[in-house]
Amino acid sequence: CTSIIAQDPSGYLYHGRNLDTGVFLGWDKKNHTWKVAEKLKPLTVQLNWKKNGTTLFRSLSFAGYVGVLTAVKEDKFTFSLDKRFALNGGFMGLLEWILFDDHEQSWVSFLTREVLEVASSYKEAQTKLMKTRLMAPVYFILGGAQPGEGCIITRDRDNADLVTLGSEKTGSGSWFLVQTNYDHWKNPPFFDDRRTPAIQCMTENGQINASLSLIYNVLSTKPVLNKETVYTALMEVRSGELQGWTRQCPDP
Amino acid sequence: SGAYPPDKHFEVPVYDVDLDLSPLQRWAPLMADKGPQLVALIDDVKDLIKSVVGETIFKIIMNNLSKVATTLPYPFYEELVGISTFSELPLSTITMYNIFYEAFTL
Repeated sequence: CTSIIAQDPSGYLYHGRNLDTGVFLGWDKKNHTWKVAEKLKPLTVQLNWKKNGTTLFRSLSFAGYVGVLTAVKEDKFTFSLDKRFALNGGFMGLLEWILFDDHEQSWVSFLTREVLEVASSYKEAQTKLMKTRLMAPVYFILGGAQPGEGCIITRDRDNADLVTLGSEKTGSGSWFLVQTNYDHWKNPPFFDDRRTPAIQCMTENGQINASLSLIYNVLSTKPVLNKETVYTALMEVRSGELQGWTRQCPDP
Repeated sequence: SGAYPPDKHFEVPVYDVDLDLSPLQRWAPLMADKGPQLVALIDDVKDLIKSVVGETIFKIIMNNLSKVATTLPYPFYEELVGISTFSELPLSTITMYNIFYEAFTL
């Protein structure tokens, strides 16, 4: 996955993401595609979550899945989740859940749903995403409605690392944040470096061009766009608009 | 790339989820449309999990998933039951699909 938050010169925030699957289920030699990515595309849907007749938030999801991976809550915050790999992560959490009855930790995707339903501000969402004990490690990418409100929360089950918009810690520029599937304090592996090209594209275009169209173009640039990409989502917090498209990545 | 604006052909469909409906009912319209495609994916996911964790652990996980579902906080258990009903897939399978992230970060 690749998530990007950008702030234009007037302080307006934009958020976009590519959702990539793993390479599991294998390679379809005939169609040059990863099988699981192709099976998820027809399941991709935009959900308008309604309460009392009004839209509470919008998400991009997969049919049959009740959690939240990508969402916007109008005038409050935007959200995306990128997978974080860990050998001792979620499987141990699942075993603990089965074996012990205390259930003190939260399922990642159910926590995010709860945050979207309940949190009424960027700060409240950030606190909840940072403090809650989780079943599995994850990256939360959160954008707000006010200038400077954007962050990447790197979570393991108990601890959190926070990088905010304006920080140079990720190697991103002062006006944008890029998160893929690797910790910002480490170099991504040579065989899956989407961070460097995404940062290069953003930097070369400059803050003056910060917009949803810029983010879409960056998310459409190989290898940020790749054969594992299922969908691209664009979100605008002020309007609460969310748009999503399934993607096809041409052969190199 | 100069890919923007995106091709309208690839826009994803939009559905409402009415949180004022009971958790058992709120996924019915979506599953009526998308249930068959979900069934097509699930079998492959099961094969994948089996290949990753092995037959024995796979059986332990699947045997426990219905129990796991009952321990999920409200309204998730009820929603999974609703999805299971409308998709005609077993509750254990729907639970596996929904907790896939946690179980397979490796």
